[in-house]
Amino acid sequence: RIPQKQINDYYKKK
Amino acid sequence: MLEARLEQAGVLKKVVEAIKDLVQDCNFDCNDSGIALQAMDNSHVALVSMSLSHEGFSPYRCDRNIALGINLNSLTKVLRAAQNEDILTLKAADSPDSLNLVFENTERDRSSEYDIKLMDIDQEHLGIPDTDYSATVVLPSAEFQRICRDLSQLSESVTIEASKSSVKFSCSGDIGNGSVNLRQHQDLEKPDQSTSIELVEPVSLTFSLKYLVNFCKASALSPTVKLSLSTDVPLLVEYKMEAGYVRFYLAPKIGD
Repeated sequence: RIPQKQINDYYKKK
Repeated sequence: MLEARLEQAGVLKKVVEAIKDLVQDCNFDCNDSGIALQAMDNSHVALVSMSLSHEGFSPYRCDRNIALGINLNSLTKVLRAAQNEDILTLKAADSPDSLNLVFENTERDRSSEYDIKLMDIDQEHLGIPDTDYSATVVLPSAEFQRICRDLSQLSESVTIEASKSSVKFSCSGDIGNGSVNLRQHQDLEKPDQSTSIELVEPVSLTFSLKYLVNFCKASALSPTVKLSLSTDVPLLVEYKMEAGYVRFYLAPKIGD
């Protein structure tokens, strides 16, 4: 299984 | 208040159909420039961003910012009552408890009216910066859908490799492996059937097929889809509409 990153790791809260 | 008349109810039907399996409850943010939506899926791996410009409506009126908190399952149930060709009018008050939808057939001898209860949704908005992607691929949306569906039979994930003249989708699973290679080509008679690649540098990234198959439910919105890739940045999958877009962002898998 390849680990999955999350969207929050790239884009920050406005 | 909001009052927005859409010539073709089919546009909203297709938008909701495209995103309802990814997100359940979301705010439709209305202001004078149009109606927009941003939401992440429950696992925070994918994000959908939708925009319908005021230019797509006639007339369009929205004096204040209004957030319509909608359960997409409920909206789907109501939109099932609309024909694709029906004229759809959305109405809401400034601090609305409900959204009013009226569907009229083109002959104007039938009109149906529905109200959907709204909900308070506390949603975080993410800032998505303008990105210069290493590779941008435009291909027929039906082709992309077929590739994702076929490869998802073999594996959970797909590696997308973009080079100067081709884009390769490959996967490997328990029963074996598979790949589809698309060469850049221009179809002059049917431009929507072309595959084009804009490349700054070659890129190879791995993504979950489950999400990509889900994104492909937006294929009815546009004959073509644009994939934008850069190393260690979420994949952008964009379906353009006449006056707007549906964009999906998918975080890559790592350690490949």
